[in-house]
Amino acid sequence: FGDPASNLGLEDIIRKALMGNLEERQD
Amino acid sequence: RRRHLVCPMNTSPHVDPQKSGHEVWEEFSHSFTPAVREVVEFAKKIPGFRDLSQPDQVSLLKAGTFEVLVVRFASLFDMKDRTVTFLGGKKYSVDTLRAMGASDLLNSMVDFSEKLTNLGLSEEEMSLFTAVVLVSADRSGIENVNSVEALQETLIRALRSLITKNHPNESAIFTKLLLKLPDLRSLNNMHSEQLLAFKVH
Repeated sequence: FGDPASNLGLEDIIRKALMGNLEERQD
Repeated sequence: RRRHLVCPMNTSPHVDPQKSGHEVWEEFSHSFTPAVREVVEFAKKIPGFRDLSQPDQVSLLKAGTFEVLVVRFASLFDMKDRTVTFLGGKKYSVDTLRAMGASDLLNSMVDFSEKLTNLGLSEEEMSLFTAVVLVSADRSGIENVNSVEALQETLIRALRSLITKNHPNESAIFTKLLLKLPDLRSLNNMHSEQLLAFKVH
């Protein structure tokens, strides 16, 4: 329980939202 | 035992007692995910943010999303009526939420929102201030501190210039805004403690 942001799934949401943009860039 | 979710990022503080803890958590996550995505989209538009390393972009967002949301959703807290509007659109009084188990964090957030709103910032000023909140070189896990620091300084200079231009007779506004940064940190810490407690229970 050391990382509230990870517990919340926040990191996953952030990574996916950032990655979406990377994919657009590659296109 | 009755449970409540007093975070306004929910549609309502009332929790269906039939639902399991996991279902409640899923629903909560469903409510705040769009807001978090908006924060990421906002970050992408900050000039220079996408030039930072991807791990540093993630670290800044992980550490600062709550603070950005506090600034963006300050209008949910009505200090005149002492009410909080939840994402479902319904208002609840601070006293009601306190009775549901809300901690001192709620009062602190109402106080913060009041002080921020009283500064009467324009949308552009608020947006630049939000960028300054997000790009902080002293967040944990930052790998390239110099790059983040350089961007942070550029943003702070831009904010000072904008505030000085728009409020030539109110030089204290910029100082007051910078003093909001430690206030936000403090709210963020209190919120993290709440999240830990919530998850444990």
